Amino acid sequence: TLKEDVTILLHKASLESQENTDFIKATKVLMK
Amino acid sequence: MEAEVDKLELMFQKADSDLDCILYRLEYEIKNNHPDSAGVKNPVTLLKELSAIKSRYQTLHTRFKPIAVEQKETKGHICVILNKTMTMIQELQKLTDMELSPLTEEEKTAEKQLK
Amino acid sequence: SSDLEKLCSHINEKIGNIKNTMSLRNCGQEPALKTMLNKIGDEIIVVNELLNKLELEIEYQEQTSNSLKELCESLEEDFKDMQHLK
Repeated sequence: TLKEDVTILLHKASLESQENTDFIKATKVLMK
Repeated sequence: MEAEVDKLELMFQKADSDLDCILYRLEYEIKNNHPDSAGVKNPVTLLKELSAIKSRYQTLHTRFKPIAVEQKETKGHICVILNKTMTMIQELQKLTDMELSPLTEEEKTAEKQLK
Repeated sequence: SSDLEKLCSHINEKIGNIKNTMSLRNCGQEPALKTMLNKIGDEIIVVNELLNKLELEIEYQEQTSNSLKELCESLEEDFKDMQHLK
């Protein structure tokens, strides 16, 4: 249903956000 | 032939406006029979809101897809440059015979994470 | 023929709308349907709130994309400096 689709996309987007935040943090550690 | 086409076009236009009129009168009748009461919307309003949220979801989904692809590409590019940079540091270390401090725990974790 | 097809799907879409609206005509009478309508109304509110969250998340993602690009550019600068150093 539409509600499930929205929930899935929202979950996917927030997972990606977390992954990106960790990635940027790790990269900055190595750049120091 | 031209006249036939014009006639057909007029028929389609009339059908189109008749359908609009039917829909309008139907919606008007339903709104009259079930006026919005406190917290309960009439069926026509709900039908319109349903199609509104469907198209809003489509818009957001379309907006999200290219972002995810672009991020993947940029992260891949960052990893390539980081690897080249690390290799370059090792080469410079050999060239200058300099002793670099070993990676800290935090850096090791970060390196592992990026790998 | 594609224009004719577009015209037909346009007319069919309108007829579909009218059929949907016709089916709503007796919604108000039966209590069961009335309850169903209320439920749909509540669900629409929930989905709209989820869509608001999704929109915020996507805006955040767009900002993150820009940060990743800036990071990439600054890494490339560093790498060029090192090449020059070497």
